[in-house]
Amino acid sequence: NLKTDGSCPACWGATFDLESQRELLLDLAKKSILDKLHLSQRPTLNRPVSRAALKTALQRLRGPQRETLLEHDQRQEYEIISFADTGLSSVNQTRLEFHFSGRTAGGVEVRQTRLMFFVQLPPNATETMNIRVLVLRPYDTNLTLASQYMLQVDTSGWHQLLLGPEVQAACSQGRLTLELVPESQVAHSSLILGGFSHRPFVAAQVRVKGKHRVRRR
Amino acid sequence: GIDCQGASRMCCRQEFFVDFREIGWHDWIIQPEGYAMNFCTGQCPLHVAGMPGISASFHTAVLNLLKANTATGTTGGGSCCVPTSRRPLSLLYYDRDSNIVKTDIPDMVVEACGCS
Repeated sequence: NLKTDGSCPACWGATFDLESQRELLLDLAKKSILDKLHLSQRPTLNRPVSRAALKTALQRLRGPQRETLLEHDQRQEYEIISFADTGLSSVNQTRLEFHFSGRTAGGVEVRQTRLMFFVQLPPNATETMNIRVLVLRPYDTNLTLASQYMLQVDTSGWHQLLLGPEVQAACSQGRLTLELVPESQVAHSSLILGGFSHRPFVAAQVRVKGKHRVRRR
Repeated sequence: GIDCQGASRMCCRQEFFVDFREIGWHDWIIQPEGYAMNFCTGQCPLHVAGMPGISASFHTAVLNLLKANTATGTTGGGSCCVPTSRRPLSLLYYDRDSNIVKTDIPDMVVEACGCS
């Protein structure tokens, strides 16, 4: 017992008085949760997420197409949904910025990332979407093109794209930038929606890296 | 295992629910609204040390009597009432970037207690 420098109550047979020790128990619960989430303190939320966006994202991820990674591993795993910031978008392209700090930036292995976005098409139209992955190279101030994907969009609605290892590396470094460019470039031909319940997001499956063990002689 | 009830002072599991709203964490923890943390409390006489639970059987009673008769006393340490079974807690929460994180935290809910 760190406070009393005595034996732990569990070992000298005392019965715990629940009401008088309630605050202590709640403090222990908080500490346990923060320790196991590898957090030094509870998160302070600076950018609120709407309930509609949250609900939509969770519903999309529960769909039948979801792949399950079946490796048996004891390391703690996380599934992270990151909603996009669309600050630098224009009429001809949509730029999506995702931020992963703390736990995901270093010390973790990003195993799979998926992009989910909503496209509104004119009736009887199809669209080829060019999805570019932009990264910040070391010692460089400008974003450069790391890879790109072409996705055929035939219907209005939610679309999903499984992203490759260069995206996983960007997530591990804390920042991911994607550009969605419709190939047709006709004004208002297709629209990538970003409203409350149509906000684009990335879903990442992350695993804590194994600790490097040093054997002491 | 045994759940604490009545006036028994023997090693048992005490139920204890942590309400996230009560501790002001409901804004960043989306689900669940709380969880049953529980904890172990009570006495562990030497003759039940090492028993995963206090089971009532003739065989167990005989073993306990043998231990009690050959026990050298409880000085210099004793048996502790500790969790013998725990299960994880699934949590859905916001991180500091307002990303939504889902994870299973191991060993958060005490399911049973016994004497070490």
